[in-house]
Amino acid sequence: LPTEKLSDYDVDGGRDLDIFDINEEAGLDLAEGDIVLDGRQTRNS
Amino acid sequence: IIGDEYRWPKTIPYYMEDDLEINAKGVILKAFEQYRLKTCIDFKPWSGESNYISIFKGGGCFSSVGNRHVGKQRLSIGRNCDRIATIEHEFLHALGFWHEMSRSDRDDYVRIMWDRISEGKENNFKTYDDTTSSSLGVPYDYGSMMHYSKNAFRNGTEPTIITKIPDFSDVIGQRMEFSDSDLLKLHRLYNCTQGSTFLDSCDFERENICGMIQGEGDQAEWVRVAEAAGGPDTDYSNMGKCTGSGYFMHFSTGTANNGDTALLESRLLYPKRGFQCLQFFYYNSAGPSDKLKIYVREYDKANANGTLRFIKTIDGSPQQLWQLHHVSLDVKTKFRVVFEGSKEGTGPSTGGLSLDDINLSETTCPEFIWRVKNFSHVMDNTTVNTPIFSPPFTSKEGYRFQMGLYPSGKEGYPGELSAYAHLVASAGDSGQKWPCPWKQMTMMLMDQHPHILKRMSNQRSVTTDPNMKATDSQQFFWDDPRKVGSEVTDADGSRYFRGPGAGTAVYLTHLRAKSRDFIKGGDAIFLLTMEDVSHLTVTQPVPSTAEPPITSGPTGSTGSTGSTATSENCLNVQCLNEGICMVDAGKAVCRCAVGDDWWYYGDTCQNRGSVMDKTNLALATSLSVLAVMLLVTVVSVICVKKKYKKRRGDSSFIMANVHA
Repeated sequence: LPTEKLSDYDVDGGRDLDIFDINEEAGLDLAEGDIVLDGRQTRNS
Repeated sequence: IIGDEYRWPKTIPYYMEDDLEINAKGVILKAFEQYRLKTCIDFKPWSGESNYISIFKGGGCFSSVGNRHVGKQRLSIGRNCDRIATIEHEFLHALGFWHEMSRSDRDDYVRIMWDRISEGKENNFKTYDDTTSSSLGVPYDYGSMMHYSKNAFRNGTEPTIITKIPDFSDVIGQRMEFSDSDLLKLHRLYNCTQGSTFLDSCDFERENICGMIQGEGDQAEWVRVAEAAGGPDTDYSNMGKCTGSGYFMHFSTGTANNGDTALLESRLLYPKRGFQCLQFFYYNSAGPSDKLKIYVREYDKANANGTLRFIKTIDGSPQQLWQLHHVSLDVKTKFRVVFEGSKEGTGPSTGGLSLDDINLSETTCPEFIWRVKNFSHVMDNTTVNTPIFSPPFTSKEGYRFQMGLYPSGKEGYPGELSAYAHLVASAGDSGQKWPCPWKQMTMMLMDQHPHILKRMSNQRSVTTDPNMKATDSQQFFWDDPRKVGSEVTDADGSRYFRGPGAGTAVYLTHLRAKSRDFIKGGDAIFLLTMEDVSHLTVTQPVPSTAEPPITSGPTGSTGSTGSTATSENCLNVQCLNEGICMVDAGKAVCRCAVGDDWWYYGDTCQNRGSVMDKTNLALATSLSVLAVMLLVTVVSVICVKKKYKKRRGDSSFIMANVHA
């Protein structure tokens, strides 16, 4: 017999995170949220 | 991005780093399959090519734009990035696409609410002018998977992007699949004519019925109709919604004689991979003994007229319903698909066999179908936190699983569909290994658009990691459901144990589920698979002719340290000549651009080298060595000469009493 009932596992941690939210939480500060720029692409902000 | 130098070859070499999650690796392969089906872009394991994409688990999901010619070009699929649409999104960047939001004509279509954007994030809403970025003649696409969602980078609760056509407010930011415009742009940028693994699609809307032919030697015919006596009343493509359209193919068994057959053959098809999936909708209103059989007609030099090979009989008793069917094929030569309807007994005087929305591609078929009838009603009338379950399905390896769906979401997620995959076992089951090792379960809500290339199905995958512990227990999460699950009784009275579920509370919003063709004829169709992915636990082989890829250090390992460290450590480092700064063993270093016969080098990539320089250097070195050797030889000769001359001079001296 089952020893105990295990809870479901939410792979998203119960949150609807878009790419940009995931990167922001990870502390990334990339161009447009998810683009790695090199020297030639870097725009003068 | 404008510039041919940013294009990749149509077959892109990739290397999956060891740090990737196994589920992510499996989903990446699924994303590659979508690229193969819908575009001419293909992917192959890196075999020493000078430029390749290294996919690793960084602190998030990110990529460069276009081919940077840096040798190893990194693309991160970090934690929570293992969704097919996210992976396709990042690869679209790598292929040379910016976000839809950065188009030069963006402001014609959306309003940016600058005061609602988080401080310091305004630069994410810049646009590129048309000298840097081209829209490739494709209209602004709210449905692009490269578009931000309405709440991107917001500082409060109000949206940062307002679409000028309000209906698109919730369309933007879809992360389901390529939109038609995404594909059109990709086709234009890479001169694609069609998908590599796509073979044929037919909804019978045109009179030419997609080049299909009536077979020879049969006694009856398939007829293109908009409705049939005895059913169906409408086709499946349009469900009778459009006047003057909505056709399907029908073989009337009501009017045929006993023993009659009718052959419907596809146009000639040329396979490349040797395996195919035939998918079609089938309506059976014929007699109980009438049959639909699938054959292939294969052609080779010995059989110019083709040889008919039986594949399978489509099972099932007559039903007042368009049913979805999949048939796996394994054809390696030129062929046609043949549908044979046969009347094999007495039956009703009306009705027959009907076909619609046929799709053929060189892909693997989904294994299991779960159809939820009257799905809109189910969504609207199920209370929150109430699941419904698919029947248990048995995989090739003998594991049983089922999908649990919360039509009104889990608690706290109203307006969402929540979806979970569960392992299942019955009292007498034996032969499985527990905890279940590395099986990837995929739950796909099928977009039932007639054309496979235009579908934007929603799918999520979870993988059974045999070492994963439950969050609130020391038990293995994917252990035997008889041990970690609970016993349930099915509607038919059968009893089994259902293990805990893994999935997501935010599978799809109701709004999206009610869009496109996710619900057709009132029904939703879930396609489920369980695949063995244990081969993905093994390191991808490194080509023998190439240097091994640099092991992901602080930048490439798990967690958020990686790329944050990259950005922080690299703040004061400027790499010249397209070099890229990255962190290696805790230090910021420049990775310099290289080409086939040139490269940059130096701390900041300030120096340029080339094969020509190397040749010149070798020549100069050789000449210098030769000159030095000559000099040494000349000096030696002179010295020896001098010495002997001196000796000869000394010999005039006569020694006395030598023998005394």
